[in-house]
Amino acid sequence: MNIFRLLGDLSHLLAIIILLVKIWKTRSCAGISGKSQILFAVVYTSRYLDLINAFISPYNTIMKIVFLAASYGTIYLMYMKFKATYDVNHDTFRIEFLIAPAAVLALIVNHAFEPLEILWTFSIYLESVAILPQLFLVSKTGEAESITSHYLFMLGSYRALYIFNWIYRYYAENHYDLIAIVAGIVQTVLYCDFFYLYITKVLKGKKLQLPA
Amino acid sequence: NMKIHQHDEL
Repeated sequence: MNIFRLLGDLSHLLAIIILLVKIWKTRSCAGISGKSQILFAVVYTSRYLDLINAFISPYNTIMKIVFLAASYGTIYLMYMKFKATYDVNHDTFRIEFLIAPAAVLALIVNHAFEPLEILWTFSIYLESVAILPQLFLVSKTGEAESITSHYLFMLGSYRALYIFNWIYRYYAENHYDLIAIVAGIVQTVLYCDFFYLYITKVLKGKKLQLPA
Repeated sequence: NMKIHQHDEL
């Protein structure tokens, strides 16, 4: 464990908490893409199946359970409890066009052709594009509540910090995983446009307006 | 390149 990965995991945890607080407090999931939340649940489910057969550390196990519970909890809030506030007309990204390519690529480019390894690889590829429906929704509605932009900033920061973790691990532990690194860079690049708007607008107290 | 046996990252 290193400071970059710890900060990344905490940033990820904070993002999930911000989202749950936003939905619970405002009793609304307006501006949130349910499609992205479904993709995140698929990502964590396919990645954390090793909970049953691999114990890394208490921290690792607890965080996996928290991420799984929070992602399913968010889907419950969005598609059941506060279903009436779900923006079904704007949340129209075709996630099958993200799931299928990630699955095919995981079968072709992976470290080992074993079920758990293929599922882990699939989850890595899918996570790198899982935010697209959310960014698509924000661009379609043209704006986002500030708390939603804080959620997105934390979520984008998590994998950006992981890049520093991978650099650190390469030099300090001579360990690297190209699949995770390439997918993590793609994932972070997808946030760049948002990061720019967040830093130039939201941090100055303005509303996040995307050129529709 | 170290063989990836166990993924210890979240």
